[in-house]
Amino acid sequence: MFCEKAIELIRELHRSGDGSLPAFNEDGVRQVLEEMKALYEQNQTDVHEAKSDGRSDLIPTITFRHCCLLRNRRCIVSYLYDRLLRIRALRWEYGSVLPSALRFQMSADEMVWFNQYKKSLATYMRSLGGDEGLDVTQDLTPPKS
Amino acid sequence: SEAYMPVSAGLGSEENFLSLEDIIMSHEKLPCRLEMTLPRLGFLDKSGESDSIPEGTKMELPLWLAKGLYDKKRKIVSVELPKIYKEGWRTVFNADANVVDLHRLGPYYYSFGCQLLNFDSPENPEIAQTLLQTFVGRFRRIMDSSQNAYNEDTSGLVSRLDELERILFHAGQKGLNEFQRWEKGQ
Amino acid sequence: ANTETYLKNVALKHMPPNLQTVDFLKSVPK
Repeated sequence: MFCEKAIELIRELHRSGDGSLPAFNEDGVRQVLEEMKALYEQNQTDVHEAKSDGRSDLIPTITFRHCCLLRNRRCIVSYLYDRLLRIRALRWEYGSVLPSALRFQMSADEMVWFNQYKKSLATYMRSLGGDEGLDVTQDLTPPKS
Repeated sequence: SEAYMPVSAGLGSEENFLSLEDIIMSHEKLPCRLEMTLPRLGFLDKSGESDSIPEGTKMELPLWLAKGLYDKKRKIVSVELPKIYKEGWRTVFNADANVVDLHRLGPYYYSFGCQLLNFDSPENPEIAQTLLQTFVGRFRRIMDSSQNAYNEDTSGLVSRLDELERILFHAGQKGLNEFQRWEKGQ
Repeated sequence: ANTETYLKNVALKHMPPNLQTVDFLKSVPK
């Protein structure tokens, strides 16, 4: 059945529900994108035939494949987005320099996103509390006293 | 980690596009009947002899696909109720919802049940009523057990709970543990 | 913008043209 690879990506991420960051599944993402390409090409052929030869009986099949395309897109984007939420949390847990073990779990593109996020956060923190700025990632829990 | 805030599941018959919970829930299967032939998709059908899946075929489709194909005008599929939402089971739930193992029957009994309201079944009002009654009927026991299980193995307490109830139980446990730590000045 | 750029580069631009929008990000609960 279509979209099996896509749901596997989501399940893999959902299993580490505590927010830990599993390795980026490059191969899984590529396979889903390949399935989407194949679905789209089949649909383009059938849409052309439905139009030029009046094959309206193909419309349910075209709809079926389009549902699968939308499903694959939802899974891919949610997989990538949830990983960004985990990576964002790392900045608040570990500070701006991540342990290498965590960096190895991230793709190159995720590292670019993370560096940009750090810059945005730093710009925001400099805008707080007068000249020195304010590090809002410190003292997230009340001091013992 | 505290700072990780996943996109939460949608409420009622809504789904949140980016919610992992909703994506996994919407993969649960639904008994459907094809109201139109699906040419060139025969390879998807178990028998798989012919090139197409003929009209009238009964098949279990994931919720996300049933929702996509279920169009009020051009109905490609019609949807039947999964048995635990039918009248027979509704009577059991209304009698005493606490005796039911919702994890085995679900595990997305409530959220999947709310999704069924997207298909205009004449039994929708009864389904909605039973979902609500079941939740209310089981809530008390979930709240009590989550508030009284301190520093003990809770797997027995959650084994028969549906996913939504487990989230509720863990929220109660979190509050209890934080209160205990506060009392000890931690 | 950072997240949209990332999603476009990593996924959306490799998808069929009619699926390359990022409007779903607006649906994220604040």
